[in-house]
Amino acid sequence: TTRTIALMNQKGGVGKSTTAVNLAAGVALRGRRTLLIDLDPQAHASLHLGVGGDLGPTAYDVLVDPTVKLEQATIKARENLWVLPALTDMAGVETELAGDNDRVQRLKHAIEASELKFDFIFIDCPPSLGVLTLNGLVAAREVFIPMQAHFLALQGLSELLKTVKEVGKSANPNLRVTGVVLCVYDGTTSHSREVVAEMDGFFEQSRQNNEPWKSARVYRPAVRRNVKLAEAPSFGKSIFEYDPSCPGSQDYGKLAETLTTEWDNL
Amino acid sequence: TTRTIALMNQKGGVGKSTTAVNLAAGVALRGRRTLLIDLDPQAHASLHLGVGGDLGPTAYDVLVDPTVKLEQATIKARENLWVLPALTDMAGVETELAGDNDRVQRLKHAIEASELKFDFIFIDCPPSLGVLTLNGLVAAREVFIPMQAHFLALQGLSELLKTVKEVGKSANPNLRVTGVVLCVYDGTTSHSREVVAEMDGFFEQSRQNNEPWKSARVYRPAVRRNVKLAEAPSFGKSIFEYDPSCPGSQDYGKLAETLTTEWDNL
Ligand SMILES: Nc1ncnc2c1ncn2[C@@H]1O[C@H](COP(=O)(O)OP(=O)(O)OP(=O)(O)O)[C@@H](O)[C@H]1O
Ligand SMILES: Nc1ncnc2c1ncn2[C@@H]1O[C@H](COP(=O)(O)OP(=O)(O)OP(=O)(O)O)[C@@H](O)[C@H]1O
Ligand SMILES: [Mg+2]
Ligand SMILES: [Mg+2]
Repeated sequence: TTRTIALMNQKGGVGKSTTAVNLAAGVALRGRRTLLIDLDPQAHASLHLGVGGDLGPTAYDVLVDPTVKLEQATIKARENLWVLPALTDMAGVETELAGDNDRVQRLKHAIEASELKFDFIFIDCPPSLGVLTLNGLVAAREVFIPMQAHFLALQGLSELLKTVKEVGKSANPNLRVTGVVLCVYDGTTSHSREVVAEMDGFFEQSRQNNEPWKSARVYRPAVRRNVKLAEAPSFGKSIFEYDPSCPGSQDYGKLAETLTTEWDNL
Repeated sequence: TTRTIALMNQKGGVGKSTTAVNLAAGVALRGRRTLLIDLDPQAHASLHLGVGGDLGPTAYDVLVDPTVKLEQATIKARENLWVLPALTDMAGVETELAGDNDRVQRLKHAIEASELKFDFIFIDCPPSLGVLTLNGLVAAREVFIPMQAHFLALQGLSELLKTVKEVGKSANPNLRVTGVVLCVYDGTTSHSREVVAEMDGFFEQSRQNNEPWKSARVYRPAVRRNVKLAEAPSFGKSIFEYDPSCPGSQDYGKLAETLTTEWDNL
């Protein structure tokens, strides 16, 4: 089985790329064959792991040119970890695919057509709801929502869930929101704990209904604010390579452990 | 003289709204007639001050309907502080104005046509470069860039400056980037200090050339990470109302003091 997980949140700067990179690195370190797909023209995930600077085919080419196979564009970044990199020219994809009927299914088709087999596929989405994110949502089976435990972030959550539901209905009926990953978490204040409690309660209530987030939960641990996580990208390293014992490595490590255990039980 | 300052950064979640609200509140507390314009369909600035929930005209109406005057849509939120609120229906503005030749000048025209006089006008922009942000950049005289002292944020800065230069050239030749406001700052690490030093150096070098950011500087103090700043919006209060002595109030207070002193010297 492959777990295909889109890290999605239209809000910017909430921790999507940091989570995509470090969860991918974490499960790869635990022996799982992992693909990290960078769908963001900012290319932060690719930059973070030091991948894709050369002029080879990228996620862009795979989306725009059906003759470019996943195999040609994917780079082996680490043991067990492959990356389909982004490049800033991906900003043009919206225009290029504008006319095509299958424009949001390009990534899905490329993955299905590929000979490569993975245990985990993580898809890092840009902070928008354009054709790039839609390709991610259509190719995915699960959605993780990275977010921060702030009042205003909570306001945006229900909007986001409705959006995923809409996309699912029209283009990917199997799509489920299975998790929220709390990022840059400051547990020292009652404010953040209240926001988390409200989220837990919301998802608990949703177990009874038939929404695509009925099996979603707020993953633990929350990823604590740790400047090491902000530093690691400037060295082209995952947090585990940069500082294996820091809080960032502990938190993303435990999350990766949870994901691999869940996968074992599938 | 009116200082018209757009808080602009295409990256999401960097501190634009927190800065727009608290600088506006800060200079209003110092006796300056202040207008805060919320150009973001997320309406965080409006929510933050508890303004605009009723069904009166909003920034949206001012942009889309030239017969709606600033006076009709502006609400007095506090002593010396008026707000032109946003509503989530502003997301439709892109489509509504699509055909119009003057679509990025609507806000500028509305301000010029108004009888209201202000010492400061702060414009909170959404995290995108669409018609809403463009209205903000065309109506403004100055641009402040709220950002965080991280490696990846620095990568985005030069792109951002080029963007402002482009817009200035084609639609607002007097537009200048005059400041960077550092948000959610963690000065305990060498990483952030290195990023700030790099920024200082960059702007220092730019003094000699003829770019629209040649008189820009990284404002001090950097606004430290302080959870009170994240809590205040859920009470509909500025940081000064919520907790007048916390680090957030100290930092935004000093910035507001600097802005009013600069204004006195104009
Ligand atoms: N737990 C954390 N502690 C400290 N810094 C963090 C943490 N998580 C993320 N960051 C930093 O916060 C910034 C934003 O994170 P990130 O790039 O992962 O967000 P994003 O949602 O992918 O942003 P975008 O919407 O631009 O794609 C980055 O500089 C990152 O290094
Ligand atoms: N100095 C700070 N300390 C702690 N939290 C902060 C600070 N500044 C901002 N925040 C919080 O960070 C989050 C993002 O800030 P804010 O909404 O101001 O960013 P933004 O750039 O306006 O986002 P958007 O791009 O969505 O408009 C908010 O929850 C806010 O309360
Ligand atoms: Mg990202
Ligand atoms: Mg904002």
